[in-house]
Amino acid sequence: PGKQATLGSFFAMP
Amino acid sequence: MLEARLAQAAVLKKTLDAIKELVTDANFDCSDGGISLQAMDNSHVALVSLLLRADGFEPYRCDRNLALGINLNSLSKVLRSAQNEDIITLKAADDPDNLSLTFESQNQDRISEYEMKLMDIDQEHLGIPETAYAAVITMPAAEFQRICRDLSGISESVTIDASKDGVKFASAGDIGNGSVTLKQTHNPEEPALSTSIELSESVTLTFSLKYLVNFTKATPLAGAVTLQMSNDVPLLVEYKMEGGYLRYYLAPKIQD
Repeated sequence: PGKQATLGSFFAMP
Repeated sequence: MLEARLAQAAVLKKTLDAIKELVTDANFDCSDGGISLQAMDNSHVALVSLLLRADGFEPYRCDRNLALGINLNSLSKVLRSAQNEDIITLKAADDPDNLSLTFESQNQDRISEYEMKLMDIDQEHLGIPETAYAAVITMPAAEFQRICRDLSGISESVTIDASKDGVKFASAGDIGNGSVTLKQTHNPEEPALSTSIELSESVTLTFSLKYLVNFTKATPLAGAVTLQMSNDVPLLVEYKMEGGYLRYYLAPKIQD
């Protein structure tokens, strides 16, 4: 169920 | 230079066991505040954030900031040579090629000395925003481990639903479905065995159990675990230990 998100879509990348 | 003496090797051994399957190589960032690490897994779905505060060491000395690039599998192999009760001293020069590790038995009748090669790691630090989470759930770490393990037999995913009625972990798979609901409990004799649910609004999120099961390798570090959740943001799973914490962040599964 659902697609796995990555952290880059929530946290600021350097 | 860095010199950090830790009274119990077990803390470092258990910490390594809790992160080495998620992260292969990482910088241990040493400053006068202590030793920290932030690293994502290869798929960029999970992140580990470790802090071992300076006051957890005796003595602790770090003259200037150092990034010690370490292969966690190698460090784990070296730490296997330390007994749980050994005193560990970590030492590194200012521009180090090696990390020196000394393990002393409690009665100091055995001293083991190892040197481990360091590596250059070009590491991306993510900016994690300060978040006031809508749901903060504290429960026995062993209970969380059992729930994740049990539900991983049913499905690859778990939906965690925190509401005023409790927190429900539910999975559905090919063989059927299952759920575990925890109500708030209070055990004044043993606070670590209590479950507390602080809620400002209901939260429902779905996560991959593979990662959660991996996070529960930190169970030997702490009696309790805290899950912090808000809708549509990553889950924060925190194990607090004496002198620091081990935090994991996990991106949710989102509807297509």
